[in-house]
Amino acid sequence: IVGGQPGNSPWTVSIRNRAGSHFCGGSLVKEQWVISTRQCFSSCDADLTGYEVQLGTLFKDPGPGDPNQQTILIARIVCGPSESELVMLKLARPAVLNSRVALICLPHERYVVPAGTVCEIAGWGETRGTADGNVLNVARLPVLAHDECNAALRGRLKDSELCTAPLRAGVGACEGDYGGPLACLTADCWVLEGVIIPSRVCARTDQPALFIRVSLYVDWIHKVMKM
Amino acid sequence: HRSPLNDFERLRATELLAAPTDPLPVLLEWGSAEQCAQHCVTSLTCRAFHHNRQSQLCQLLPWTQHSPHVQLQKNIHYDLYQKKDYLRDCIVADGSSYRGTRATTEKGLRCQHWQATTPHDHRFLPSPRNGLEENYCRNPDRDKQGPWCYTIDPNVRHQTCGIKKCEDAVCVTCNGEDYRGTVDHTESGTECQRWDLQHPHKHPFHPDKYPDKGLDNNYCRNPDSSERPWCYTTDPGREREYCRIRICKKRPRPHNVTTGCFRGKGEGYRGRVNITVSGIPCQRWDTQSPHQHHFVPEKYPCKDLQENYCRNPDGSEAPWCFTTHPTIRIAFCFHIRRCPEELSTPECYHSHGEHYHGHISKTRKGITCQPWAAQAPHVPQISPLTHPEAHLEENYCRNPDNDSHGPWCYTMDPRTPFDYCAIKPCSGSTVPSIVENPDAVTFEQCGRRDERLQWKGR
Repeated sequence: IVGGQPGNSPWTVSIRNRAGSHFCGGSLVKEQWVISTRQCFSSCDADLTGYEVQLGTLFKDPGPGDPNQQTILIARIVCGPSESELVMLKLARPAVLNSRVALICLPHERYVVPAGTVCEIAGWGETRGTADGNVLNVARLPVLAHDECNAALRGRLKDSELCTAPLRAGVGACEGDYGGPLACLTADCWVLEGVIIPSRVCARTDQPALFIRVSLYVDWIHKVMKM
Repeated sequence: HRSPLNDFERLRATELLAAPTDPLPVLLEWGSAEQCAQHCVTSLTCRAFHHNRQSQLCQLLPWTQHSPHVQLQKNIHYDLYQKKDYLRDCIVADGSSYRGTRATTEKGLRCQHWQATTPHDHRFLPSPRNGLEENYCRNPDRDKQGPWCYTIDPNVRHQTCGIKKCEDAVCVTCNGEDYRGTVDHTESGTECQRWDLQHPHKHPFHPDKYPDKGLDNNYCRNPDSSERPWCYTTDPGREREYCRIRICKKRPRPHNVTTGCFRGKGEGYRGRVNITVSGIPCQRWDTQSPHQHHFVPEKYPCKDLQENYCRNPDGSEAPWCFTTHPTIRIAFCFHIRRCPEELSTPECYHSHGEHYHGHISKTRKGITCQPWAAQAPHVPQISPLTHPEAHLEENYCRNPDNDSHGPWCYTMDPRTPFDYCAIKPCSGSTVPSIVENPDAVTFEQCGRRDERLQWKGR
């Protein structure tokens, strides 16, 4: 996260490969389900033996004694509908919810976040020197109206994408944050409205940032968890 | 620090079944796999053993999978350990310990039985110790050319069998990540430590954690994209060492080469993106500054480490590069587009495809659909009984629950309950665009956090 500061996002998880290295973020939407982006995984039937998620700690690489850290193996990956760029990861066992680990809400189907809503991104990714890269960082971004964003992107915006406005200070997600949440406060609850996807440049000050619009895929998410 | 298991090849969840006529194997003994191996190594007749991980019982066996009238069978309670010398089809050193079943000479002559003294009389008669059995090639006199035998051709008394040394039997391509030969010594002659043991050296390469790296027994492997196959050694003073294995002459053609996008982990990506997502130029592979590294282009001939292009020489999640920023060593190049991997057919569907009655019966990944009326591999929650009006015929793609992402089906892949089909929405299909804000929404049991738990408190 570039232009952010250390913060607390108890639904944000660190996705780690067999060597235990963090490589992407994710969001805990059910005790045994994490949402991330397809861009982080080699294929829809990737063998994720030894891959795991880490929750309950603010540290990217916590010491052995971190009191609330949970590390859970990933059992399965399920790819979302075409174009969605979403994946769901089924954990080998349910996460234990506590003050450090919480579920983020899923939006209502096809819900549109009102323009101007200030949402929050979180991750352990690249800070480009703007904050401590060893801890979880968060940053706030205002949602940009769909048509305004479409104009700024000269008509290239897809229905499945959600925009936040560029900030002069250069605030945004970067390498290692992909798959993490864009969370917006709605009715006093934090709701997963967007998923961070790779962009060509981090924290642009001249273009809106794009996220996967989760409300378009909520029916698929519920279907996967049900089935 | 040498484990007795080093003499054995392990087959997981496997049992060696013998024909009923054979004498029953030696009684069960109690102990760890290493203790069983110790018993087997000291026994003249033992060639293999079953080890039951739960009961810690082991059964010594006087035969291997190459013996007559035996067969391998799946059995999740047992691991089968067989002496390498009886299984390997190559020799170590002069092949004195070779106990394989080759029975022809290098010129193709059949070997005379060691028991026999015609057409050639000789003094090498079988004994429990010398391994001379049947008419298999052996090296009872430590001949430098390796195992040999008397031949059934009266004009040729004996001839070498020409069995290759293990370091020559299977050659290495590129950096040997897919080497699966049976060399188990390093280039200095030190024996390798088994991958499934953590002594004398602790290490992260558990065979279970890296199922695709072939970390069998104590064979030389390359699980971490080093320059060539290596192993942890049984010498406590030397953690790991390269192995000497013949390099294949032919270099394999890289498969899955892409340039405008990357597929899978991008190991075949040969495009020219050379800048990280954060806009930092990549460091050239042939320089060691600002970051020192071992991915020297000439040592990784198959990885195309040209210029400063994003590449994936070590099987990471995606193409990556060293960056020219002194404090940022490595960055993924996730901003390179992934190649679309989905199949698609000329058919299309309108709206959500709830009225699609075509005959496509494959998912977008090419997996065959499960018939709607079937109960396996997935017990359906939606079936012709529950949705009689949805035309759930055969295993055709349908949309009985009006899924907004189109026709789908249960799949024949046990790991994938359902997936969408290889049918695209018809262009201009009037899927309602995003609904403006619905009436006030509420949420339960989610999205709350203890705002006090800010960083300061930590």
